[in-house]
Amino acid sequence: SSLKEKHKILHQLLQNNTSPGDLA
Amino acid sequence: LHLEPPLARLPQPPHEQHAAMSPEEFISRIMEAEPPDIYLMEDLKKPFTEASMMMSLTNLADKELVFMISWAKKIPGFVELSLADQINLLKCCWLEILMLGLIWRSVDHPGKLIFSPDFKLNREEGQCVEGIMEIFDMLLAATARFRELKLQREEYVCLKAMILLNSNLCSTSPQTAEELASRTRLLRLLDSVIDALVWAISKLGLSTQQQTLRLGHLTMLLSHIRHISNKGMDHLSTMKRKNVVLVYNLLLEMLEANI
Repeated sequence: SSLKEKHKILHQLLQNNTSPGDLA
Repeated sequence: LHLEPPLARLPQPPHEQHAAMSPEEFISRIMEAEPPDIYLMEDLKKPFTEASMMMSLTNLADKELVFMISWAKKIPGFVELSLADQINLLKCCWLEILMLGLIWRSVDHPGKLIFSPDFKLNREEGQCVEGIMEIFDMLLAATARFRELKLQREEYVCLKAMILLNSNLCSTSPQTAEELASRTRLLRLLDSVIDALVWAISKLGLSTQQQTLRLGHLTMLLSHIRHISNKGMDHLSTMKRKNVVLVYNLLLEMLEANI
């Protein structure tokens, strides 16, 4: 879980299906 | 010949589809995964200052990183790795991946670095940022080497996937059964990428010996990219520490993982 906490944005992007276009 | 970990001898799980793919199909999948052209979309005021150039470089890197995660997820087999492996691989290789993309965009433009279609720099423009000229020169030299080798798009996409999958192989050793299973999947995935690169080289009409030499030359260039990336990481950390540039969002997270 510390890895997930340390890499919140990366973890979120790996886990969800948000397209880069939505975030850019 | 390579030593297979014990789990590699177990029957192939149904989700490891990449192992059953032909190299041609695998390359086709990673070609489709390629991110689109990413624009900086800033009104560049020239001449650059140290702060303005660093801000443009980091803004672009932050945008590219979001697309990089999406690219990695489209590589067949990547999302079947453990989440810890996915995170560790990306945090180890992100700047190498950005740099190989930059090299690919710049390969037909000697003396220039094509960061994006709307952000192109000459070598001399690096003078305004302390310490960046050395990195620009190393990037230009690596680009010139790829130009000499006439790097093909199929080879480029394989090399990029190799950087990702190889980035963390020697820094950790699996402890739990889950980690070992993920490591085994990772090694199989690397086999698929190497097979794909060998196949791409075999299509170029070279002799068997020339194909072997090309494989060696292309993969040896990856150690130079790792070296340039380490230099770049140190440089960016220094720029951040000196408050030349404000680093935020995903770029900050990735940079801090390497400090």
